[in-house]
Amino acid sequence: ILGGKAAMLGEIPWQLLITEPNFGAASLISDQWAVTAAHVVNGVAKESIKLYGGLIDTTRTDVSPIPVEKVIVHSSYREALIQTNYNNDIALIKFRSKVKLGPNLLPICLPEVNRGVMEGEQGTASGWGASFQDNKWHRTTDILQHVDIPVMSLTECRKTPRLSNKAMTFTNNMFCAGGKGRDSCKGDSGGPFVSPMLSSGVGPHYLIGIVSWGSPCGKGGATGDKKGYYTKVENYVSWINEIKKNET
Amino acid sequence: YSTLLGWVESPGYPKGYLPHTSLNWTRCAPKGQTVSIRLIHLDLENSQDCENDAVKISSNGNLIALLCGERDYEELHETVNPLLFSSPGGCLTLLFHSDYSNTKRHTGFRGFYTLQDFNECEDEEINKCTHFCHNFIGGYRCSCRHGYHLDEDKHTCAGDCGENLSGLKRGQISSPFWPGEYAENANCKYTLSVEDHLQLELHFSEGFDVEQSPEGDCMDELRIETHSETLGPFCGNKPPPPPLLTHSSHVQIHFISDGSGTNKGFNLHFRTRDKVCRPLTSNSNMTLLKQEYHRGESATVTCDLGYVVDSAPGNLSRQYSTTCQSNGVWAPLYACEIVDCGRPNLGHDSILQLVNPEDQNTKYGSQIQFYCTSNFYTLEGHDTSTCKADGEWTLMPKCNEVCGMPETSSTGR
Repeated sequence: ILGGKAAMLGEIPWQLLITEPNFGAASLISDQWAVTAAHVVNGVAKESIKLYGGLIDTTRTDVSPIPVEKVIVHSSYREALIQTNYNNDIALIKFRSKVKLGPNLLPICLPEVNRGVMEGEQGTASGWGASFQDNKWHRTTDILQHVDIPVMSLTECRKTPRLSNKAMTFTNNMFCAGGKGRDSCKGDSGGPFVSPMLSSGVGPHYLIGIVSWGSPCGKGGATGDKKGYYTKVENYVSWINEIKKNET
Repeated sequence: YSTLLGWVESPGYPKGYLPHTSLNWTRCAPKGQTVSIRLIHLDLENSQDCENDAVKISSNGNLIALLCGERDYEELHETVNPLLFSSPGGCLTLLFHSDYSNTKRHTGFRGFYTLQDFNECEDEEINKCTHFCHNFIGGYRCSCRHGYHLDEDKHTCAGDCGENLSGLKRGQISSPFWPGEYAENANCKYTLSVEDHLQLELHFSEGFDVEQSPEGDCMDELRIETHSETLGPFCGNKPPPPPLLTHSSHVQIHFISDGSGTNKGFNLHFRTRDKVCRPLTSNSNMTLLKQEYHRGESATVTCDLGYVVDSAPGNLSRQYSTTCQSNGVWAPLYACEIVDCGRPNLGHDSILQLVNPEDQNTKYGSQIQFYCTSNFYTLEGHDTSTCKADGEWTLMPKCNEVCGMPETSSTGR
């Protein structure tokens, strides 16, 4: 997270940490399900996933990972050697048993199907990914970071950055958001973008986006205009509910 | 009691009693008899309220005579002696005393005491015979008019009635003395019994008249008991009960009267006919519903909604077929039991739990109430579920996770 600040325990209780085999995050959506980005868990064995909840500090060693029963990657997600299309970047994780909810571990609400994501709408992205702090770049942060950022216009989102000299695809299943010196970053993938933003103090908060992709954060410096792309969750609510129903 | 005969007299009689003389005399009677005294002579110093010299006679502690002065024999015989007797089985006490002086010599008193039989029949408090009372020495006994017998209480005369008419296929039954007034305190039992495939039919005659209070309660009553039900009580004087098809091979008719009234009673004739089956209506209904079914006729029984046949464990059918038997019984015959949804299997660690699970009624139509055991869940939908006729609960509420609401942490310093 660029331009963010440290979260307090219980401030973002739906935030889950994934440390292995890929570093990223997920969001708790019920006591037995989490949602993340497909590219974080695609192709990995469920037994190898180390997923934690109820914490903000990654250095805590007394927390046990939540055992994973199943990973369901969206069937339309396509992985490529050089990824230029993150369309349908969403996956569901089912826990082996229900987790015990508490003040530090609570689910995030899913949005209505046709809620819409408005230009200028302020939300909060959070994660333990790369940050620029104390004039230094850090690959990850120990304490969960969060930042309030506005949703950008479709016109701006369509101006996708070129990665590996390839044109990146922007679809209706995405939106982009960011601001001056404020962005999600590498290692935040799979984590939540919730609205209303946390600092508004108004709830409940809805998971309207999942951190998906963007330009390398360091490029253009730590204070330039940033733009991250997020999976538009409202397009997948029916898919999520259908899978949950079939799996119950 | 061998000593209960003799004289009682004042000390020194007939020469005269001295000052400061006294006598305390008591005799008690056996049960059913009294002790009496007949004074033949009384000559004591006279005084206001007999406060100087006196004879006090009391029965069981109650003063019945206070005597002094001079009384001639006739006066004693006519006005004093008739009072001097004890209660039956009680004690009679005579106290005599003289004071410190007499102005002249007085001879004193003399009386004859004896046992007397007490005539209980003349005492309404004691005599409870409803008909006749017979006194004898030491007691009494009751007897009854013709047509009555003495009840176990030895006082009440009860009308003789009741008969065992088993085996008779037709006949008459009537209250005692019909068509005259029936006996008081009657307790009659008439028994009718015929073969199993027959049932008894009762037809009451005109003139039915069994005592009824102005409020409509039965003072006397007629009841008819079959193997499955009791008909009645019947009373009143018009009209008689309708003809009764008892559906039973065995009938008992009870007629009970109290100790008063002047009513005619009842008369009925009975006969038999083949038994029929009656439609089953308890929590169920039958196809081709008829008033009665004859031997060999079949019907389908359908349990009411929410009831199932208890023919076999686990079989939740609502219908079965049955046939009328010669003895008026359906076979097979199953009860329609109310559906029981059972307690929903929520799991020991489920967030959703029942309120007061031990007290919840889980039968058809009843509701059970739920709650969520954790503050981090909210109950979706109603908090109740209803047991349906198919043995399933209506859609049960769900405990949904509270989402998107971090708990506001304290910022106090």
